[in-house]
Amino acid sequence: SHLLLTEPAPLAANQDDSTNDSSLRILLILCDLLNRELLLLIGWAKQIPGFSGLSLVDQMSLLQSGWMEALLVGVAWRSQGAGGDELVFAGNLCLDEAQCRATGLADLYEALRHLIAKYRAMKLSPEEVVTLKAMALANSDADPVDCPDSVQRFQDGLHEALQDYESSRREQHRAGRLLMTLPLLRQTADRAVQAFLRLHRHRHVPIHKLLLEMLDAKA
Amino acid sequence: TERHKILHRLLQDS
Repeated sequence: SHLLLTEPAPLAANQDDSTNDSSLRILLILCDLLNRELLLLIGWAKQIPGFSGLSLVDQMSLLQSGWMEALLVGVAWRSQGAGGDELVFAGNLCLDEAQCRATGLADLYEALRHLIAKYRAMKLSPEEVVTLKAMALANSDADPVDCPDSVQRFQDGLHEALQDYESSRREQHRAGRLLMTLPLLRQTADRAVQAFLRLHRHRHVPIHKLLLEMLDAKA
Repeated sequence: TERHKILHRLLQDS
């Protein structure tokens, strides 16, 4: 319930009229949105119980490793609710397969559709979504870890919350099933990072400073 | 932290 309360309201995409190239325009709008989502994510992370008790080095490491996974949980959740085959980055930024292909995000589209299908089949609840997002961050396998015991306690607290929630619903296999989706989330996030780095390096798509700093940390 | 100064600053802001 604490995570549900601290979940930020979804952002809307800002329009961009700096270019006539429609594919480039979509990418500029998307990168601007992701940059603002990152800002929110960092503020949100500080409110996860146990996060602020970690050393600053570990807070940075977890965010640098797990930020894209946490953001994609949100995209997958919004897309799952939308029903169609579009990726819902924001209420006013839904990209279909053709748009993703035209913008160089075909690989990301395919990976995210797989993840969305999996979440949709599981009929995730809002409680599960926010816990999964926090767990993706806590479980980001940052290396090296400054204080392994604190990070472990942070993970244990979230795991316990998930188990308590699922046992209150009398779903004994549910926590395990959710944890088993984390490898696909990791794999999807890696493909997303590669796609944005490729767009920046090879197609010179300008990327905001914070987003670029976080992509560089993954490169 | 020099390479990741925006993240560092955001985490230190209360």
